[in-house]
Amino acid sequence: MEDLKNLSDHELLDLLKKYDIPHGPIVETTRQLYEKKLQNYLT
Amino acid sequence: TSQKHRDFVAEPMGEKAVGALAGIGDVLGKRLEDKGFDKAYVVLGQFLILRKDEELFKEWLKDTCGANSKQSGD
Amino acid sequence: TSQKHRDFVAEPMGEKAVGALAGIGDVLGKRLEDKGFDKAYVVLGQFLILRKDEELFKEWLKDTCGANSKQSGD
Repeated sequence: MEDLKNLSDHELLDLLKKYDIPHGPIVETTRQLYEKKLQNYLT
Repeated sequence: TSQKHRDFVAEPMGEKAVGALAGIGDVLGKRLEDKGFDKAYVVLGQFLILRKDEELFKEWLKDTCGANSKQSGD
Repeated sequence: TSQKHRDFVAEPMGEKAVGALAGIGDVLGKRLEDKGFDKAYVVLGQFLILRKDEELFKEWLKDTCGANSKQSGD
């Protein structure tokens, strides 16, 4: 989870697209949710 | 839907507090307020920014205030 | 207000693209789409999340897509 936190919004967005995870824009109130969803997906 | 929800949608949400939302009682309302989601329209904003995706929104609500599936469903 | 804005508010925003918003042309629209703000309702969500604070919203728009003060004012 740590390294996901270090990603830029753009990099996080690219990963969400790459793994076809439903998402919207990454803003302050959505970033944590998307980091968690990516983490779940990767593990 | 619940009477609370019918009351809510019967008029413009305006400046209604987050607790006016169906499924959001005192405990969940307080947790949401503590995270800046004190008004119903701010929660609507979050729903829109999650692209109106119900599953994403329910997951966000669970993570943010501990809503269970019934509460987030409401 | 511009004709574009009058056209926009004349009917529900539904699934309108972000480019339907007054002040958002092709260049700004593309930048917003690249960041996930492809629909007008998603931008509305951000405005609500920013508690309908116009100054905050204009600043966010400038940071996110480089809108100038006229464009963000529109």
